[in-house]
Amino acid sequence: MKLIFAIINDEDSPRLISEINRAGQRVTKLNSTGGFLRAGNTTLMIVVENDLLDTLLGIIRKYAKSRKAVVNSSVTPSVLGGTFMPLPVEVQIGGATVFVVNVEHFEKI
Amino acid sequence: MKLIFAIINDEDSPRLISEINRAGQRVTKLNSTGGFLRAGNTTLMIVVENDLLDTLLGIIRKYAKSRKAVVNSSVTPSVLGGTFMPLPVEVQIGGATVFVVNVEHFEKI
Amino acid sequence: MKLIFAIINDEDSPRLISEINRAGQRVTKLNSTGGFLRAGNTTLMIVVENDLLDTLLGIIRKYAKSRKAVVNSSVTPSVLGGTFMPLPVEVQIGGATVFVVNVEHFEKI
Ligand SMILES: Nc1ncnc2c1ncn2[C@@H]1O[C@@H]2COP(=O)(O)O[C@H]3[C@@H](O)[C@H](n4cnc5c(N)ncnc54)O[C@@H]3COP(=O)(O)O[C@H]2[C@H]1O
Ligand SMILES: Nc1ncnc2c1ncn2[C@@H]1O[C@@H]2COP(=O)(O)O[C@H]3[C@@H](O)[C@H](n4cnc5c(N)ncnc54)O[C@@H]3COP(=O)(O)O[C@H]2[C@H]1O
Ligand SMILES: Nc1ncnc2c1ncn2[C@@H]1O[C@@H]2COP(=O)(O)O[C@H]3[C@@H](O)[C@H](n4cnc5c(N)ncnc54)O[C@@H]3COP(=O)(O)O[C@H]2[C@H]1O
Repeated sequence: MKLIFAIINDEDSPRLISEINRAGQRVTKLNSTGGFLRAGNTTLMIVVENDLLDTLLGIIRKYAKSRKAVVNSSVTPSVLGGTFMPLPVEVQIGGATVFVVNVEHFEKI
Repeated sequence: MKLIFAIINDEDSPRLISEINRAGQRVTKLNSTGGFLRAGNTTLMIVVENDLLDTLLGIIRKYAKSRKAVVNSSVTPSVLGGTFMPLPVEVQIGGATVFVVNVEHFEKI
Repeated sequence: MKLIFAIINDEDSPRLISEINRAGQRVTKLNSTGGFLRAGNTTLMIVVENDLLDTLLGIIRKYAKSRKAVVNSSVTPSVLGGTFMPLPVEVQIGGATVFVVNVEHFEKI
């Protein structure tokens, strides 16, 4: 069996967890913090049979992929006298850091 | 050395931790969440010498085993005019999901 | 690649994390609890290339080493009529429990 760790953004967590469960697979969530941005993120732990590893990696790739999103940043150019003008800005969201370790023994008690 | 992960119910955690400590073994607790029930649970991390692995698995089996318990569910059958009548109901509590990975290097600083 | 777990004191965490980042390395922080003292501590997870393992262990040894510190304990010897007299007391602080597991697969999504 293999233990998958997936460090993902908090926003991707609910959808990804329910897709993992829909595939009949169990998953445990740990709250974590990124060292660099000091912002909260999510670490998932998934123990799978060897032959299901690629399926689970596929689900994570599909629902946590890093993608572009357009958000309205609150820019108030002084030339407009300070009126609020939502300015669409393209940012990078999502993404996951995934690592897999070997499980030597597994049991349900 | 081996690293044991044990995902247990919150109620079993204090007793199990003190039994692990009584056996002279150290343990670290992480707060976690079950993906399916979205309820809080506990993930224990225990690094042990190889020859103590079975002893620790034995302690986890003894103090976190899944068992039946009788709880009073608050049923108020309408036929009694709504008076509270505790109705004993049998539920499944406890249980643990345990997995072990190999530790290549261990040091105390 | 290798996955390093380092269980450290909360006070050492900010400095150690920024030194790990300064070395160009990523790190994820989990809040944890010691089983014996039931006090909060910090568990760091660091996935590194094999040839950087010793560098990271060196950084952890340098910034989380167990050391003596002098703290003023609030002792009010009755003989002085209860006036507050800070009494320097030497205590042991810091320290880390570090363990390394092998990573079979790593990917950024
Ligand atoms: N090898 C590894 N071991 C353990 N945990 C790992 C890891 N690689 C990534 N992570 C975890 O995943 C989060 C996102 O990493 P990512 O590389 O996508 O995105 C990173 C990266 O683009 C940048 N970054 C992080 N550390 C950096 C460094 N030392 N130098 C330059 N950029 C860094 O800042 C973003 C957020 O980093 P943050 O630390 O807040 O949050 C990180 C960290 O919690
Ligand atoms: N292979 C694995 N990898 C990572 N973590 C694992 C795991 N197996 C179990 N866990 C962890 O242990 C908790 C209890 O699992 P258990 O299988 O006893 O009890 C489970 C199981 O009876 C059921 N369940 C969970 N996922 C299911 C699914 N996809 N389909 C059907 N039943 C599911 O709901 C109970 C609670 O699940 P929940 O996810 O809230 O909480 C899970 C999860 O946090
Ligand atoms: N093999 C292992 N597996 C998993 N986690 C490990 C571990 N070794 C250490 N830890 C983690 O590191 C913390 C500090 O351990 P340390 O051995 O420096 O310092 C320990 C040790 O000096 C003492 N201690 C812990 N358990 C003991 C026991 N069963 N018998 C005697 N002394 C114990 O109390 C201090 C605080 O322990 P606490 O449990 O609160 O907190 C522990 C625990 O969270």
